[in-house]
Amino acid sequence: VLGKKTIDMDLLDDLEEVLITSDLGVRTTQTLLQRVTEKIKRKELKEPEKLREQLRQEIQSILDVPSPPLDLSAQHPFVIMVVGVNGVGKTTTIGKLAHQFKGEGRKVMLAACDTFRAAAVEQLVLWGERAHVPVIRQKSGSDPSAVAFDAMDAAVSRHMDVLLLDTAGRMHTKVNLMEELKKVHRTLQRKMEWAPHEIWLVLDATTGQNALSQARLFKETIGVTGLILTKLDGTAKGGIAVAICDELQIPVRYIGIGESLEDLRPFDPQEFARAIF
Amino acid sequence: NLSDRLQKVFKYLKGQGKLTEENIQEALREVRMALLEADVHFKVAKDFVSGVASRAVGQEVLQSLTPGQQVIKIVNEDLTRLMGGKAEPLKLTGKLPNGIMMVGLQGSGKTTSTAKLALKLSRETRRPCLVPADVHRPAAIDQLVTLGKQLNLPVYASRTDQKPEEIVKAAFAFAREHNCDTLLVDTAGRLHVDDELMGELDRVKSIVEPSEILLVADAMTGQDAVQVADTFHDRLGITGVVLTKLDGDARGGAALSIRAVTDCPIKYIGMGEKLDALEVFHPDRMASRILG
Ligand SMILES: Nc1nc2c(ncn2[C@@H]2O[C@H](COP(=O)(O)OP(=O)(O)OP(=O)(O)O)[C@@H](O)[C@H]2O)c(=O)[nH]1
Ligand SMILES: Nc1nc2c(ncn2[C@@H]2O[C@H](COP(=O)(O)OP(=O)(O)OP(=O)(O)O)[C@@H](O)[C@H]2O)c(=O)[nH]1
Ligand SMILES: [Mg+2]
Ligand SMILES: [Mg+2]
Repeated sequence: VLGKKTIDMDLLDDLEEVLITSDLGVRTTQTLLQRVTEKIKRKELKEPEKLREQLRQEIQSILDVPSPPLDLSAQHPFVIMVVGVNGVGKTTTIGKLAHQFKGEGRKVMLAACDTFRAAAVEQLVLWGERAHVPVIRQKSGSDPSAVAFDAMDAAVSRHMDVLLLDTAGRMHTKVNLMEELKKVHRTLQRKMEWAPHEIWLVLDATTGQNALSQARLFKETIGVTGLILTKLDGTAKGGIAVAICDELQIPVRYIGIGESLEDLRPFDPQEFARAIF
Repeated sequence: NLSDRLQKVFKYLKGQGKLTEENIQEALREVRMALLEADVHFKVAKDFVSGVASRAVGQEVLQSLTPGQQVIKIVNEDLTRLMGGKAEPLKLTGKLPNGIMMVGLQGSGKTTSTAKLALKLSRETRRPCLVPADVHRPAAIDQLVTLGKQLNLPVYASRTDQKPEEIVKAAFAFAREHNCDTLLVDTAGRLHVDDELMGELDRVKSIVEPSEILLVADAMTGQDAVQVADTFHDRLGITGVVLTKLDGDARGGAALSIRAVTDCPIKYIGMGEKLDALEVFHPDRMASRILG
């Protein structure tokens, strides 16, 4: 792609390859290339470097979903539900978020609502110890909604600023598991009028087009107010985020760049677009 | 879906004798799009489609099928053949206990698949024991110990203050004590670009001398599947693949990408979180799924 002197078919083919191999997907890639092709036809774009810059700008503006700034002080406690399919990094991300929010001077509490998977509660308890925050839990096999109920009581009585709820990984296509998630959601709503204040869907950056299906179904079932893209320290570009932001208008709030407590960054659309080109 | 799109492409082809370069150009474009939408890698999709082109051009348009159906038939056959043609079993040979190493990226399903495989082997009258060699992830050892207890199979009691190399070394004596003929080694998830951790895996391999090194890969993996599989295979020598989470709605194009770049067979697929949700891989079923 570098070193091209004129815009020609080869350059557009190369750009198509960059976009597809970054997981933007066929449809988003075609839309973006069509937009720049229009500009080329109208002689508004003549040089290859300008073309790449234009694409970067397009990607950045799609990712810049207009959304109210996150204000965790607006509610007491501020309740955040963390959801997503299996293995994407929900539990680890909650550990990182707890560390982040605690560093901002807030009192944070975690709720172990994954009562299903082997050692899920133990895993969150260890993260709670690393971040020095309390974890509300019940014995394995108990109802996730019961843990959510208890956690809300504890967060209020102990004057917590933020409550983060970890949920079990689940396929968005499994109706009974999505029903279980709805029940946790309803439990929170009944305990506090506007809770949960945020529902964050965690997506693995190595995931391809299926991430769009995940985002659509989670949004449709319980509503999603933010995305977290993990494992960006690998070689995957996470380009499916562009398709998701475009279609569903959900902002990416944070990215995960590793397995340790500090490996969390606020999302930067410009940096993300740069990493693709 | 692809059949409908190919029907459209070919609706003026009735009564023309052969599939020619021109009349299948558009059809092949649709096939390539379908593969990319299914997460097949860009280059793998390109190579695959040119393979289909050379098979299709010059074929007589058959009486029994529409041209669209004919192209799909060729694509399906090529996909099935590329992904291994038939199911391939584990090769557990040599001195006992036979070692099986489960490797791959973070969160792909290694620990769960290790337990699932242990259950399957025990039902096939082998005597497996589980070896938790992940000392990095919080409660990883706990996770495999819990699963082993559910299955009533022996699990070596690793501790987080041990090195993976020490754990697998000690696991041999453990296997002999419990009269086990198979060692199932669960390793920590790691990035293919983490040189140090890939080196660790190499050291574990030289101690275990495994009969099988299975790359556990997530069926929803996108374009990255090629880089990951290529690097793991290059550095370790993969002998097979376990493709997990096929109970979701991911098309699973990663299956084709991984096979294309490593030529290693997918031996099992994960079809759920329960420990009996491990099935033998069928290339023809995967082909239909990828094509949507
Ligand atoms: N490299 C890397 N690994 C990560 C990142 N986030 C999470 N992980 C790893 O991904 C694996 C899965 O993380 P979990 O937090 O257990 O994922 P989960 O979504 O809670 O999984 P389930 O509860 O089983 O659905 C662990 O090995 C984590 O260390 C990240 O940003 N980068
Ligand atoms: N739905 C579904 N979930 C699966 C499947 N295989 C594994 N899982 C789930 O995926 C998540 C991650 O599985 P693990 O076995 O912890 O993955 P791992 O590769 O050992 O993770 P790390 O050790 O952190 O790298 C868990 O929630 C599992 O229950 C599958 O075939 N289908
Ligand atoms: Mg979890
Ligand atoms: Mg594991």
